[in-house]
Amino acid sequence: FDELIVETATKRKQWPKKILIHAVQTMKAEQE
Amino acid sequence: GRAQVFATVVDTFLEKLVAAGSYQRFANCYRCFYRLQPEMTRSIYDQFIAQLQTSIKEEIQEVKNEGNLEALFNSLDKIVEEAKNQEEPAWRPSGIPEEDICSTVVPYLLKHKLYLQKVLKVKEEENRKVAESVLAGRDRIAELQQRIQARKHAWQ
Amino acid sequence: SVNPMAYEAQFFGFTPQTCMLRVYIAFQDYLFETMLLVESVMLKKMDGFPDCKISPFELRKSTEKFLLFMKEHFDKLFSKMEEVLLQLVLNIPKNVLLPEDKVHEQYPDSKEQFQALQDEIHQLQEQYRAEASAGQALRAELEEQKVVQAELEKILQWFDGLENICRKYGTSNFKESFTFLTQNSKKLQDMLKDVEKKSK
Repeated sequence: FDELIVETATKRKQWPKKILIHAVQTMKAEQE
Repeated sequence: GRAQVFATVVDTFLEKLVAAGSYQRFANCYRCFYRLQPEMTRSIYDQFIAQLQTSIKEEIQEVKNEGNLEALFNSLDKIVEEAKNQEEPAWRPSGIPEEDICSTVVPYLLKHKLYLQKVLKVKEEENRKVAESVLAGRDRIAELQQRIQARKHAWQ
Repeated sequence: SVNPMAYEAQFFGFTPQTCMLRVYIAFQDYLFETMLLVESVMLKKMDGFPDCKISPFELRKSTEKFLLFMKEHFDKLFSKMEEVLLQLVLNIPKNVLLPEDKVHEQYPDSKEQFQALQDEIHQLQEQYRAEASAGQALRAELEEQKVVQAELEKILQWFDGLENICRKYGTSNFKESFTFLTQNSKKLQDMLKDVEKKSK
């Protein structure tokens, strides 16, 4: 349970930035 | 700050633990040995307490280093300080990641939308100009056709 | 219900309870170790007194008695410490938002906004595609107009050329000269007929 919490919390902290990178890349590619 | 509170709380814990395990209590439990060697008992007790305190202090320092607690406590103090005027409970993860991610992406979608609106405007302006030339071209062709018709009728 | 303290875990990288458990276990181990140390020192000391009547068993009982007492206090004090630390140090107050989540403060109803934005962007993309193809069609027509205009101008030049020929050979007004020509040729035909009749 503890590992699950830490894993989830870590994803909540890190993944928005990762996803954002891809989202921005997609938008930039579309703009180009 | 948190670091200070943490140190104080641990020190208090240690003090109270040592106070609980008083020499009287210790000598009382080890009565047989105490009767034989009271000085020895005292020195063993003092070493016991010193060793316990040292170990616990070292452990706390290790936990602090491992978890980088000092820095985290200070940074959390700052974050809390910045939010001191915030009365309302702050946002918390909803448990639905695909919804929570929206906020992260929205600012970039806004920029993207502005970009698309800009290029669309440029395109529309460009097309407006080309459309004007096309209309002028159509008029010109109509006029040429008329002139040709006129000449043709004249000949006919 | 367990409070997972997930938000704290997001900040610290570990759950506060785990941190406390780690400290508890370490402290407890030290307590036991030092107790064993005390006992082994006493045993060693007792070797130095041959007439000592204390058996290791008795000594062990004393150790357990003292340890039991210490453990009770240890647990009581530790749970107090844990309570204070979880409340004052290892916790994130309800009104506090972590820096990486600041964006949620700026865009509170992001789900609706996100959907609306996606629709708007989709619509803009459609409009842009329409404009782009309209632009292509317009440019294509412009090219076509160039060709058509060139053709029509050629025809007009052809007419001009025609008229220039007429002017060049004295027929300024084509219609008159055409009438004149027609009359002339008619006259010639009459004369021809005349001549033929006379010759018969």
